[in-house]
Amino acid sequence: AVRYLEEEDKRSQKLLQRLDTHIEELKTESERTVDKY
Amino acid sequence: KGLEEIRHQYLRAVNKIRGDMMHYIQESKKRAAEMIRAEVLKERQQTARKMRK
Amino acid sequence: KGLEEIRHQYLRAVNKIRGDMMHYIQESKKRAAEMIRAEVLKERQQTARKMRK
Repeated sequence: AVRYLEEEDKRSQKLLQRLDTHIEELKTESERTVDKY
Repeated sequence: KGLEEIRHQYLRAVNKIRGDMMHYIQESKKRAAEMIRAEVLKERQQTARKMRK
Repeated sequence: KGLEEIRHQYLRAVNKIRGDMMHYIQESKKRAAEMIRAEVLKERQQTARKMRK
């Protein structure tokens, strides 16, 4: 069970990184759009 | 100016979603840990009953 | 046009987040079920050994 929870912690960290990547992409893309117009 | 405003609103919204997801994941981990403990305890109690019998 | 573009970018980001969350949750459930199964099996094997003894 302890192993399971440790693994879940690792997985949730990776998920968080992925979510942050998506947010950064939105930030960059939208900034480009604002500059464009 | 309108574009900037909308951009900031969307970024705020997406950050809120991130926060909500993180909260959900924390709760989910807690629930999973509790469920695992409950299942293992149940199995051990059944074992004890069988042994007594 | 700029508003539309930003809106689409936002919706794309939200969809990606949703996809990642769904995948994470499904994987979590699978792993939890597998772990419980393994724990219960281990407990039963230990019981069987004790009973035989």
